[in-house]
Amino acid sequence: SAQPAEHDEL
Amino acid sequence: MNIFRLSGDLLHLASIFILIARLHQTKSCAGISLKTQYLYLLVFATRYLDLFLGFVSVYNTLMKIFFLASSGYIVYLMYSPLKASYDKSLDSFRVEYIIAFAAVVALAFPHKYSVVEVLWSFSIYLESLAIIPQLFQMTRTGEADNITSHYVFALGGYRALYMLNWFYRYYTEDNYVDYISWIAGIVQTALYGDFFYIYITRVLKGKSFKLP
Repeated sequence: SAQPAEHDEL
Repeated sequence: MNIFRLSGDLLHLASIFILIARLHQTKSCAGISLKTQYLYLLVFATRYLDLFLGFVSVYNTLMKIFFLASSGYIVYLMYSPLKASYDKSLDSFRVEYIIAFAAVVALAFPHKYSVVEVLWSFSIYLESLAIIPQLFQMTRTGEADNITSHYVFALGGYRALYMLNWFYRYYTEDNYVDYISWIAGIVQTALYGDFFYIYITRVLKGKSFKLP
């Protein structure tokens, strides 16, 4: 599964 | 970006406009928890430090600046011009416990051990619990004026929409999962359970928000 590389949400 | 996240963000934006309108119209902050507002300022200050570290989009940057500025403005209003209407004795939840709990969980389960990542996790966990002083105050007094209940509803609805967004992202972005956001988002939405029930069964039917 893909892990969040960067926080693109608010 | 997808429709669920955009709707969630817009509802979050709406909640802040509703609160600011409420403070301006009534020239009073009665019924609003300063502790919850202070926690949101802390949430945005610790999460949006990344404004200085990277760029996601113009939308993302503008929203972050808005959330930081508006939460600062609300805390300022309640501390200074509206201070006389603030009843400290009703806003009595011990907020230290929330901050300490979020700090411990953030230190125990961040994505990575770096200052920015631990602060990000802290802000996510803190946000999930930040409504507690507001709900506690409403439980204590047993009522809320309508515009305050619309504010709390919009604030709770925003994270519920984010959960649909995470479902959507899981299926459309190669099983994308951010487990910290998921866990905190579920807790955050669950905290509103009783509130949502009373809001739907009373306020939407034209009655005032009152606990049975």
